[in-house]
Amino acid sequence: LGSGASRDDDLLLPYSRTRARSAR
Amino acid sequence: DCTRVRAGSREHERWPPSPSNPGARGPNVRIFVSHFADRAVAGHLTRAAEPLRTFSVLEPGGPGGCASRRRATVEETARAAGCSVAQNGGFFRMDTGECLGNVVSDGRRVSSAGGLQNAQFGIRRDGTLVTGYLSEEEVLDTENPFVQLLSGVVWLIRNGSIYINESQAAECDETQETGSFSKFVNVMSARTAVGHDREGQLVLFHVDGQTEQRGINLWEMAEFLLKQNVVNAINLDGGGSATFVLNGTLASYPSDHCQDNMWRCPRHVSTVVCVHEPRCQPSDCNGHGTCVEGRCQCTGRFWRGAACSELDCGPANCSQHGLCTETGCRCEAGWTGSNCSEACTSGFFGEDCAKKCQCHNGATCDPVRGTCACPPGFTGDICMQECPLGWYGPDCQSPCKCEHQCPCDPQTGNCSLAWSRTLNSILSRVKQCLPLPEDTLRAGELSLFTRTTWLAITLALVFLLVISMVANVSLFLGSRAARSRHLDGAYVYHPLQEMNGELLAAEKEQPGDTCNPFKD
Repeated sequence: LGSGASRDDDLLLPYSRTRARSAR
Repeated sequence: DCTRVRAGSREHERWPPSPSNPGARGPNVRIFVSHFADRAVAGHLTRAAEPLRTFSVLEPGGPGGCASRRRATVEETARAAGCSVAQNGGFFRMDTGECLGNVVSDGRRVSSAGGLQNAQFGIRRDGTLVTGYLSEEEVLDTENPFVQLLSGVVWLIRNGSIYINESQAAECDETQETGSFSKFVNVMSARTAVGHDREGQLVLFHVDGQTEQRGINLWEMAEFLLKQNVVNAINLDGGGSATFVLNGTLASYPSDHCQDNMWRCPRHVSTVVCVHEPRCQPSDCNGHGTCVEGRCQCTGRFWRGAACSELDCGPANCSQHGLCTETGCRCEAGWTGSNCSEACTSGFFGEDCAKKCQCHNGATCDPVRGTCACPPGFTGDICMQECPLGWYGPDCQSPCKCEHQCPCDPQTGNCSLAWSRTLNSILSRVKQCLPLPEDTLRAGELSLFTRTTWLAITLALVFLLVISMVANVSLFLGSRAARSRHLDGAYVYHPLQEMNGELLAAEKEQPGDTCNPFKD
């Protein structure tokens, strides 16, 4: 549609970005 | 940050492939505007038969997209792949573009989650639909490998029942009601899902929305899918990633804004789920056939299987004396025939009895290696050399087993000679092998006695001859002397002289001897 890149503003993330635990 | 499970079996559902339906049409796309808690929500539900041949997981922008951490719109990826229906697929890192979870695209293993326990959906090579949790070992299975696989978050429906609570526990919930994972489950937003129904048809679900403003949560999505006869389903990426493309054209309302906030733009995402016309898997039928309407037509007489990947030489299976190849049975050494059921005829050896023996003088040719075995009693390159003493049999390979190393028959190994002592050997300890009395004569032998016997007889006869000669000579000499005493035949006449009774003077002087030479 020639509208360009989206802003990626509607984020729906299952895990918080602040979770810093390493993989168990 | 879930635990990784490397080996073993995890909770998942397997749905066997449905019988093929040659008359099946293309994907069935339904548009809906439904009410969820008095909210009008628009979306699409797509069903596709024979998912093994009609469903693909695509890398962003084509093969190699995940390795390149490429992001592309669903339109771009779907158009290039010729998808009739396409939606966004798995999760990815927004900042790097890294594809997350397991990805298998058209038989190619693109990405491995290392056993990370998030909901999976895939199709194995035999058409089995797999939904649920998998260990790394199950993902990497090679006996019946995945040809399509992608990862979601939350197993919505398991075997016809909502499975969201169990998923929250299995997929590393923070155990806090207000945590991000719980919010993820319960917030309304644009959603997508993939699964299958009881007929084994693939089901794609999409609803438009915007997080916390429009759309549905996972509970509502699962309930909607249950009403549509969906048996197993997992949740895919939502929010601004949720995109529906029909015949290469965007057919949904993405929630992301464009650079100009006035408008909405489709997000550049990672993997894409695609429904297309029936295709062969793999598309080139493993190079052994041609794809006709999604089915492999195998070339040659011996390739078979849905992907022309199996060789079939018939029920005889090369009689277990050969290997089935694309040109038929390749027989092992010593066998020939279309089914390798015929042993090599005399004079030939090797694979398929293709080589000619080079044996001479009655030697036996080994049908496997072509080596020559001389007949019993002979050895050598051309089998002209008799067995040396002490050996017998074919090629003189067997040692004689006679007592005291006596020689044996070079053909049969029979002990035709036995150890024995001569009279002399009692004193001189000479041993020799003499013939057995019960031995049968060999052909050609005419003598009844051994050489020693003949020698003894000869000596005895010579002795007798000598005695006879001596006797004859003695007799001859004795008879001659007798003849000379008896004057046999010859006489001497001595005229008588008048003596008047008186002796001659000479006779008077010889006393004693009265022998008269004239008397005889």
